[in-house]
Amino acid sequence: GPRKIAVTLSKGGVGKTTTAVNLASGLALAGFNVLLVDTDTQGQSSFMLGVKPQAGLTEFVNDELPLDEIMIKARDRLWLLAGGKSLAGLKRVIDRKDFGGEMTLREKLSTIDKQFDYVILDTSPGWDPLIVNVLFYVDEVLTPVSLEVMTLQGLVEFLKSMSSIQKYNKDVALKYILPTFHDKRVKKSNAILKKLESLYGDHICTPIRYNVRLSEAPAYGQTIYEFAPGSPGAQDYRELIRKIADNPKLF
Amino acid sequence: GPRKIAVTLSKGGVGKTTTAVNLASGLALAGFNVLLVDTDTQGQSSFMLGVKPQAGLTEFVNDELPLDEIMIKARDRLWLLAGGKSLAGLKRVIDRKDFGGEMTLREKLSTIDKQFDYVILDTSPGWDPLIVNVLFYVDEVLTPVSLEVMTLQGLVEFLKSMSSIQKYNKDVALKYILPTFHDKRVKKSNAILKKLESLYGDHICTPIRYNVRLSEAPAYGQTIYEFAPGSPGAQDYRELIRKIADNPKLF
Ligand SMILES: Nc1ncnc2c1ncn2[C@@H]1O[C@H](COP(=O)(O)OP(=O)(O)OP(=O)(O)O)[C@@H](O)[C@H]1O
Ligand SMILES: Nc1ncnc2c1ncn2[C@@H]1O[C@H](COP(=O)(O)OP(=O)(O)OP(=O)(O)O)[C@@H](O)[C@H]1O
Ligand SMILES: [Mg+2]
Ligand SMILES: [Mg+2]
Repeated sequence: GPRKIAVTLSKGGVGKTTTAVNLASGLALAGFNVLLVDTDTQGQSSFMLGVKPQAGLTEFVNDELPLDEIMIKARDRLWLLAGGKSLAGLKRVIDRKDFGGEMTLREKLSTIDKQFDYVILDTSPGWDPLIVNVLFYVDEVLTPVSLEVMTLQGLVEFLKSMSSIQKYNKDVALKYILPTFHDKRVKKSNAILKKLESLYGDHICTPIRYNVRLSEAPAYGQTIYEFAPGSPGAQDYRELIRKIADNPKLF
Repeated sequence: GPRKIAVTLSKGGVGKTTTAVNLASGLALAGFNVLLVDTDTQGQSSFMLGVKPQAGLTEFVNDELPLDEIMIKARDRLWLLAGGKSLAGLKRVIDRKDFGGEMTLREKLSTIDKQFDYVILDTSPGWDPLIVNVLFYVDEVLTPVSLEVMTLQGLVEFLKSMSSIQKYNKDVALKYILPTFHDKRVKKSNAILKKLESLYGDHICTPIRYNVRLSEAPAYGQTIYEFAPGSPGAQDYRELIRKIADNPKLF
């Protein structure tokens, strides 16, 4: 079956969507078949890819439309199940179930995910029944961690919440901690990176540097590889893809 | 009664908590009596002030403890009703009501807020029943807006959601748009500031500059005025207090 990776952290603005979109599109460029699932009411994965979806994950889970009218071909080998405000309706459906609500996503996604090499899930900040659903579906978790004290505190709290899920889902594990917004000229940035490495050494990926190109690309609906292929942002996300695909020869 | 101000935006990591805490503590320094209410399950307002609460907003709304065992004196003239994971329980209480759930916060806070000059509310990213509760309680909304395309998109979506609340609460209005993370050397930063000013001119406050001191202060549980009183971050938040208190002579 596919590798299923949640890109998640309760703390806001740490680079979840930027990572989910550039990871998914980079894997597609490298030749893999990728499904990107946006589970955030903000719907920013679609925005970053320059697509305006008419329907998405909500309509898929509720069987409101056939799959070919919902799943968007965002790029070659990259498919998207969009998020957005309609997900509020999906949360109500999940909440109303007396039991098994946490399996809602898993039950539906497992009917379509076999055709993909990777399923990447973007998630909303905070903690809610939809994030719990994501953690009952995936095997692997990647947490983007911006190099600031408030984010470290958010990581500690998130890992406590995740461990309560792991009692019931033995298959889900934190696999990658991705430092983001690394600014080598800022002493604090390096100090927090050192602290992360001392606490979680074996999970830490090569950091994504702060690179303004990453924040500009969404204005054009382009991935970083389209917008600024030579930029530090593009280099760093290619390095992440090599690590995740366990293939240093990619790109 | 008190001025009631929500510091809120659905987009993550734009400076809501940094603003709520430094606004509340700055108003207290200026001589006002301030209640800071943290409605976020992340509970980061307490963390930034260096306090470890045993109880907070959840226990207050559910009448589990007397007020003097819940409300924390965080600084002179600054009181705190803490957030944190127990707020998940409060959300369930709100959801289970057949009607009037959106008034839960207002009913409880209005029993204690008369003794304050200001009630400042920190909010979680995203959109959920607790944020709706906040918008049915306050009269004024302040949105911190980091100067990036993804945040602009989040602002547009947030204002649509807020307008649906305004149909039912005639008293709540967007009063302040606070640009954050302003980096004058970055062309994009200035361009987005110009765009904000053209769209929302009369609401725009003097921007808060990017200043690493603001991200370091939480490590010591200090406000920016305690940690780095001469820093650009302290200067910019003092300017915000002058604007909000409508008194250019403060500080
Ligand atoms: N390495 C980077 N360098 C510069 N800007 C970045 C970088 N990574 C992300 N950004 C920008 O920072 C902001 C936050 O990133 P992003 O929206 O991906 O975070 P998020 O965790 O998905 O936020 P949310 O919690 O709202 O979902 C965006 O404006 C994005 O374009
Ligand atoms: N003007 C600034 N300059 C530098 N760093 C800042 C500034 N404002 C906030 N920060 C830092 O940026 C990060 C995000 O800020 P903050 O946590 O206040 O945002 P938030 O909107 O409350 O996030 P969330 O959506 O998770 O609640 C924090 O690490 C904070 O210390
Ligand atoms: Mg996001
Ligand atoms: Mg916050």
